[in-house]
Amino acid sequence: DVAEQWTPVLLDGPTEESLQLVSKLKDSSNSCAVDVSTMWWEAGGCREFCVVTACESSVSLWKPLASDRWHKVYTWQVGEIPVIQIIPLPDTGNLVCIALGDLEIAEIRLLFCSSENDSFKQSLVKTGTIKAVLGLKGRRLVSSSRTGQEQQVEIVWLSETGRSKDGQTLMPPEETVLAFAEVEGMRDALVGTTTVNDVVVWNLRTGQLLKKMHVGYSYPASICHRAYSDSGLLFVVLSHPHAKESESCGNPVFRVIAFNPRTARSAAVVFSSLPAGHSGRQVLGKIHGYLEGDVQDASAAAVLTSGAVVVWDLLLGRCTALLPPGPTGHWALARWATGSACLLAGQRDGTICLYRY
Amino acid sequence: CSESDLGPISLNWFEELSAEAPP
Repeated sequence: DVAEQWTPVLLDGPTEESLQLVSKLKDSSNSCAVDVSTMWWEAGGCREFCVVTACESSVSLWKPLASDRWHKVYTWQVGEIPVIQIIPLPDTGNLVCIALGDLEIAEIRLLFCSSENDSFKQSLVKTGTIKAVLGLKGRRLVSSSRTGQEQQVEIVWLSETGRSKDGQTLMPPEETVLAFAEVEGMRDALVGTTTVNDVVVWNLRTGQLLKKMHVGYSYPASICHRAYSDSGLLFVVLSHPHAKESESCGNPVFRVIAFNPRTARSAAVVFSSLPAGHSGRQVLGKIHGYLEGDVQDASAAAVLTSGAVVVWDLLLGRCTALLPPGPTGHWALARWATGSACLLAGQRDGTICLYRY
Repeated sequence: CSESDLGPISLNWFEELSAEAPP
């Protein structure tokens, strides 16, 4: 019955773009869920898709069983500082990072599980006043942190026992970096967004700051999610956490902006707005803002303040599916599984639903 | 997007900017 009630509502999307409930897991600890992510479990040349859930005081690893059931394999206890974010490491098995802190990230830790002897460990990667962090391909982690007026943008290489000795510093912009995104199709490039709505580009190999490109103040506090290099242009997916539905045009939650890095000029390519108009209101019942989101390839998912999850096709600029608030509560988390067309939607009570997209 | 909006486009922008930017 519960599964039926959580059947997603389609917003004029083709059938193949729908969300299908695949399985559900629930932490029985009754702790408030703060994040969910996925990880590859690698053993004996095989890869297994696992789910990682976090509450304030612990992080749990879940492995799939037969019949779409999930088994909690291990729980890392993390101590005094609350967990606020899981930081997945793309293309890396048996490792995941977590951010701990209160309002800001104060500490990053590496959680490690050995496939050989089923041992589970955790180690400290970094401490400080950390403003942004992203797991990169190739077992790397990039972060921006502040010490007084000084900003440090640093890449650390991760070993199975924590951070490696070697690291690299990237040239920081004057303004604080709030988010990072790897550039698909360009291995040595990294982009970030700053507090003054600049998109910055780095050369990861040399650490050079190559360009600062202004986005404009119409949509403050833009956050970069993904970037793609194609035909001499840099396409950046930005989200706007303060988007609100508007009668006239509908403020976009996500925008794809094309930048010419040579001239720093930009042009908006596609807007993806909050569900608006009659059908949106019928489904959601009230005007809603955007809380948080996640982007993978051309698909974006976001949790709205109404407690619904909305999925967009960023190339079409259109909502393709909507999960209304569940019978047991509002959605609080929406994440794409690494490397698969699977959406994880979570509620604060620890219920995580996996949908095939 | 066209060159009239965005200015001259270079397929090698990353290498060119890396050569021009301070080390």
